[in-house]
Amino acid sequence: WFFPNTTAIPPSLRNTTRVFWDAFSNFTGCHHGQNVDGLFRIKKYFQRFGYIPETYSGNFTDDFDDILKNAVELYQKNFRLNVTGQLDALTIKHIVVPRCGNPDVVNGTSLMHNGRRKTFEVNFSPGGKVPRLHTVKH
Amino acid sequence: YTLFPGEPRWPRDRRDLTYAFDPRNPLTDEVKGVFARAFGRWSEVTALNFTNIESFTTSDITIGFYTGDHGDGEPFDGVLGTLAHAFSPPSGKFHLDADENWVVSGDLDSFLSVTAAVDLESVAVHEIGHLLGLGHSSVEESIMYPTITTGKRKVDMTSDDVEGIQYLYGANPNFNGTSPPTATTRERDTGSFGAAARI
Repeated sequence: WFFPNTTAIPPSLRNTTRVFWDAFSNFTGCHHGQNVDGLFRIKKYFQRFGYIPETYSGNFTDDFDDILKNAVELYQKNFRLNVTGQLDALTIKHIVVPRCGNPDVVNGTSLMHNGRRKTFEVNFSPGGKVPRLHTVKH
Repeated sequence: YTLFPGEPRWPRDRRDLTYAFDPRNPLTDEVKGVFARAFGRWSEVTALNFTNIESFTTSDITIGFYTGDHGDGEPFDGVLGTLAHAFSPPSGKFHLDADENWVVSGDLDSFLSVTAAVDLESVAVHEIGHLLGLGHSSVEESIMYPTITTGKRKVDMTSDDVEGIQYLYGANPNFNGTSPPTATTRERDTGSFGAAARI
């Protein structure tokens, strides 16, 4: 769909509902320890953008566990939000904004922090169950 | 600014890069011109040149609009959500979600009232940054910030973007000054650069 300008967009298309991510608004306020129906989908979101490693694929539950908490915290750091580890309103608001499909975290390394070429590495324990967040400033 | 792990970049002997559009996408000259302007913004500040060619199979950079699962393991998700993605050098693959409502003129009039429209040039400039080796930046004003609010146009390089690309490829000898270009959108769109860059 290409439009020369916004006035050329048919009214029916102007306020199209976001298909998937708007539903994430239902998770506003979720925090560690909760079990919320459908929460596994937000884990998939974080995995898509590198916040949860691919090794966790297929094992997502609806538990707000350590995996999700660490992913939320890293996301909040990347986007300079208050690091609460919870899916607070501002974090959800950021999540549903349209974005580039490229990951923010590549091979466990988040490069998205303030400052020139700082990298923050996210290491996960060998057992693959309990992630450990470890930051290294280069 | 940030770089991909390993700091991949186009090799020294490839500073004149070609780009081509997927022939399955019937794009108008106006749409192609948007990409030309987007490439031009990067070549304005660094020692890279970009030329549109017809051969999709031999081009350094390939651009295509696709829907849903298009074969690279990163399916698009319909309107909004993910808008586009691009691969790090020297892959050159640049994919955009064909389901989006792409605005190609750069016209901002009444744009803010439209919640489901995305400025094509803004996304193109961002993705070209990936094609050249830049990762996502946490500087919200920068081109390489991962998100873009609908109804917004963001095509101006910030010092963060300029420093990043010049770290990888050096500065354009004709780029005088260390600060990013400050021309307004209207100046650019009606100036000699915008017109000359159109295919």
